Amino acid sequence: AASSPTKWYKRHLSWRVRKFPKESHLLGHDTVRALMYYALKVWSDIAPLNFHEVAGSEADIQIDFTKADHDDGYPFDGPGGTVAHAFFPGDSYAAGDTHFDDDESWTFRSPDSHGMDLFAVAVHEFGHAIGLAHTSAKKSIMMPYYQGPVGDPLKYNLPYEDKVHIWQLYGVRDSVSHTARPDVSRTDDPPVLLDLPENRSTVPPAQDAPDRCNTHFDAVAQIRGEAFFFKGKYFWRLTREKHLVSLRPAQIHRFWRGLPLNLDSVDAVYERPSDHKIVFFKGEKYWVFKDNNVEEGYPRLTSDFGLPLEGVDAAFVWPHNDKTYFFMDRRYWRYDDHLRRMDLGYPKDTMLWKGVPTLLDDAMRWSDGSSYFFKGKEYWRVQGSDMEVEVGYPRSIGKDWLACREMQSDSPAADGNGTETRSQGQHHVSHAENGYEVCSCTS
Amino acid sequence: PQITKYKNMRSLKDWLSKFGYLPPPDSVTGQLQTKEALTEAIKAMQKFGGLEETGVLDEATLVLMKTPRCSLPDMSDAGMDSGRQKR
Repeated sequence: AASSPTKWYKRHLSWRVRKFPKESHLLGHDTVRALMYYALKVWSDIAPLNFHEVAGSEADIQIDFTKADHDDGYPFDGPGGTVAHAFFPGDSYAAGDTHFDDDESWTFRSPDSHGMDLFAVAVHEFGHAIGLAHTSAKKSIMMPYYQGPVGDPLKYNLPYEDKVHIWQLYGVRDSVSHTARPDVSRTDDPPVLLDLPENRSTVPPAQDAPDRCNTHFDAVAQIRGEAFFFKGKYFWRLTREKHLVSLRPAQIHRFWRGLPLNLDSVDAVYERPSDHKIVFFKGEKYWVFKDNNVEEGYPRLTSDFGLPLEGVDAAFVWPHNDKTYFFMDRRYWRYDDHLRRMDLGYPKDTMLWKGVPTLLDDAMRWSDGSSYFFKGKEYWRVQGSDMEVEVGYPRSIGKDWLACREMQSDSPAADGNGTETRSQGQHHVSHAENGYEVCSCTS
Repeated sequence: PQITKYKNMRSLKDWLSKFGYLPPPDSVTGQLQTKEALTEAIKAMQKFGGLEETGVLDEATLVLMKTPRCSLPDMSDAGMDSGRQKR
């Protein structure tokens, strides 16, 4: 096999899908992202690598669905033939980039004859993106020829040959046994429904679910490029395109696994720029999450950050300098997440942020390069590296972020009889049955 | 139709070069590889693909070559290394 040229010397690698398949009716954006997530997880489950999805233009592994000649010297050739490729690690900015031929009929959970199983191909290509070359071993996922679907992404187990090759590059992830060979008597399990990392709760919202159009929020955060609005035990989620995923809020504890069940709200949330873990604050305590699972050893005290034990009102990462800002009452602090220490000279008076109110609910960065500050039902925008609120603010949170119209309410009275009130005023009969509701999100 | 495609010798050589079984075309001699070199390249490709190494372009070999696959080469160090810059 071709010798593997190099490997990544950092262990935290960012990824994003830059260009989605054009034929999006076959595989939606969320499904593509979920399949990429699981294909990368196959490798990070056994090797000490961590992958995190990011928004914006910077990512170690840029994923494109493209076709024909796409200006990298390796043109695709229409259906069949070459179906994908990836760039090995190295110094080039193209290192790790992974391209799929958009002329292929990409599928998931379809019979072999119906197209190209995206998960199987993605696992192979990400193998290249982290430094593996082709092998002639028949059972290896790094064999160059497409061999059909590999089954359920949640249950996929790399062939032993591939595990050995990745361990030779990066070592063994803690808690993984490198001596355990696969059970050869095991037969392949049939594919099962994909349990996506996103909220797919089938539990109907409780009566205490808040009204998103008529409330203030405990915390707001940009996580993996998406916006999360937290209120009480619930949160709403917006896609990177700022589309509300569901009018119904999801329950915090059903998604963010590991928070104490008696936690009735959070104060502030932010995604750490150093390793993309997510930090939740409540009073004097904080929790760190890897994806949506809490890390061991938490909660800990906010004094770890050099913050007072009274906690924080707001936390966000300023895109301008990649520093983390904490706001409490009329003071703010600047923290360096890469060095894990508070910058000298803080706290300072929030008056330095002209036009930003005191006693914030929370703040967040957004993909447009601006910072957003939330208080009550209103928000303020600060552009780029400015420290002054833009003209025209405050504006309505509900109207601009949460698909509310003027004077709209989605109170239980409007939502409790099996109908869903949409912002356009359309009424849709619910498919609720036996107290459960099956939802399909296609955006 | 799949088989006839690789009866075109240039297509065969292109394929073998693309995936690293033949050296890249020389600027002076073009693709004037010897018959022996071609046979050895086919054998290497057959071996990598798990087929019997006959050096003959039989049906199983042609089917293998038509199988959808990754663009990266199998046998050369002229792979898609990171030193190659995107245009």
